[in-house]
Amino acid sequence: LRLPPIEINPNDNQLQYSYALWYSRRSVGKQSDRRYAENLKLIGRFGSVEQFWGLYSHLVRPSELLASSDFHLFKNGIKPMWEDSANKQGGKWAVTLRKGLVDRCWENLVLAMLGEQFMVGEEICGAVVSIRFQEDKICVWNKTSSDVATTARIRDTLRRVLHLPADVLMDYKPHNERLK
Amino acid sequence: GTRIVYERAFLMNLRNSPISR
Repeated sequence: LRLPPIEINPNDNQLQYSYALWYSRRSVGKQSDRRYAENLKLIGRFGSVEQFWGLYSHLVRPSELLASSDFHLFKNGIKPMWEDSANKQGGKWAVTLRKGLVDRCWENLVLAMLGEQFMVGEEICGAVVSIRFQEDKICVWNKTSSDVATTARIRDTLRRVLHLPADVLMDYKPHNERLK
Repeated sequence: GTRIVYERAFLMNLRNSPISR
């Protein structure tokens, strides 16, 4: 997938990174990797705060999506797949949310990521919001699952920016556990 | 180099500004 560079108006507030927003809807049954890739649809890309709002304000809220849908917001050039070279050695924090919390949590997470609030250098790859029947899920993907200090820092920032209640479940999984 | 860091409040303030494109 080769796309032209994102042009940014010089008057815009540029972000540290450019991002691409993807949508996917899982098909019924067990999904092959190829099928997963085919279901990913690129919605748009942005490199400034203004471009982000331009895109975001046209989107439905995650809670309005059909069940089994995901939004994936990843740094430009990183595909939201375990197999991408930026993700291969990585992992993700997953936060399970009861219904009713996902819109606010997703927006807080996105703003923290775009604003570089995680303070973990290049480590953040992207974030995913998953709408399911019973509950929703928010994930943050990072590059190096073996980097314990960084994954702990991401967890702490997540807790802080999402204002999570103490009883919310958070778990970390390296992607290679799944690739095996 | 310096990282471009934005607080939530700053980003929210730009939400309603006219889109630059």
